[in-house]
Amino acid sequence: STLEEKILRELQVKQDACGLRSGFSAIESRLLTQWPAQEKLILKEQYW
Amino acid sequence: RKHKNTTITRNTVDILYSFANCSRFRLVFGLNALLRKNGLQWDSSNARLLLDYCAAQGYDMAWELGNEPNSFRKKSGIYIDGFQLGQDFVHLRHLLNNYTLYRRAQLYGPDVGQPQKHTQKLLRSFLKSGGKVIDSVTWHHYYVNGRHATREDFLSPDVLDTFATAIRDVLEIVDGTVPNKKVWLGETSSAYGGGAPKLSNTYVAGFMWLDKLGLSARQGIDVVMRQVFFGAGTYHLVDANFEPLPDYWLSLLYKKLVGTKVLRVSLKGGAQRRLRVYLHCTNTLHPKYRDGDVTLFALNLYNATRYLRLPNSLSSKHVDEYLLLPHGRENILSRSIQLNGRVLRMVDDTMLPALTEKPLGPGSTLGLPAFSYGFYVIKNAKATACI
Repeated sequence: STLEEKILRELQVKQDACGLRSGFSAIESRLLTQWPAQEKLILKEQYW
Repeated sequence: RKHKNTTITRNTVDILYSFANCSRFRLVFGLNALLRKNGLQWDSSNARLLLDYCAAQGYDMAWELGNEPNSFRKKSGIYIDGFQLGQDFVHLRHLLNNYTLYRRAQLYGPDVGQPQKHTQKLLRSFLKSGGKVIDSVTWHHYYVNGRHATREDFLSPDVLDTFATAIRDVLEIVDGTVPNKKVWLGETSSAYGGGAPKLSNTYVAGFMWLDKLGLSARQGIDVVMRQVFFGAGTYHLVDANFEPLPDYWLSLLYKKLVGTKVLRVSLKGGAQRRLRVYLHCTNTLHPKYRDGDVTLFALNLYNATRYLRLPNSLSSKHVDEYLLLPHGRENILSRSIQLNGRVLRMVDDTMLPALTEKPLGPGSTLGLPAFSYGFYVIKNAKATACI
């Protein structure tokens, strides 16, 4: 699993799966930081 | 080495499922059809691992097998004909039947691309071979190539009409092989390749989207799956910061106001290609509306205001107008949209704004400015089909 998946999994174990919002913000920022690079890769494949 | 590797772990599936579940989405998992035994039949061993895990977790999901099989040879060098793919679906259905949880699970396919000649042939032979085991026939549609699309394409009645032809082609094949089977758009948007930059994420994209929703319903397509909610490119409904884009607001209004029963409507005056109208029973889950109310939605592709007048039988009715116009200097290329003069934006991270109607008195004409679209709820219309 990726680091994000592990952290999310731990959060899920601790609380109700649909009540993750407070703990999720750190993951959300991390994923958003990674997104521009991922988007480039996905678009490259789509164009190909 | 042409594709990046993606590993889907149990964690990934857990997160995907809880995201869908918490968002009240239904998760449809697309299995990999390119895993083959000796290059012939589908190798289901990997799918079985996933099914074992999902069943053990009690995940209520639906399934697909393969994506755009008509392009398999071009994209991966593997050719699978329609007959074989149909047999692979039969195999998957048997596999699902082994799990109590998935005995009634929905199976959709074959998710073919545009119905061009060889795709039509593949779809026909697939349906003959495996049509009986699927719950809905799925196909994909994009109007144009995102790299070459222009503003004019997005406003062209000729381009919009190509979708009607594509639907007819698909329905003809379905009627000839598995009559009465539901037909869905399993993936669709304005332009392929991630969308058209500065077009697919702006007000102008709404013409293709609203016309597609109207035509789909009118021609009997049961479900339209939008590419994409969040993702790479420009055809997403919310941007990278989760800010809703014009097509998001349009979808929201559509869901609030438009019911699933479709009524026949036409315009007098022969302007039907550039002034496009659709009529449905109103969605009575909306607290303001009740059985018998009808919702008209209209697109004006003229470069001038056009006025609609309701027939005499409806001229005495009160109408709620929901007119969507672009906001800002970019005009129809704006990423911001206004409803009845008020810019639509989230109140905060979790709260949507009120979608406030503009009441029109009986006998009012419905004015649609140049290049605009909107919804009109005709109250107390007492349409028999809607009661």
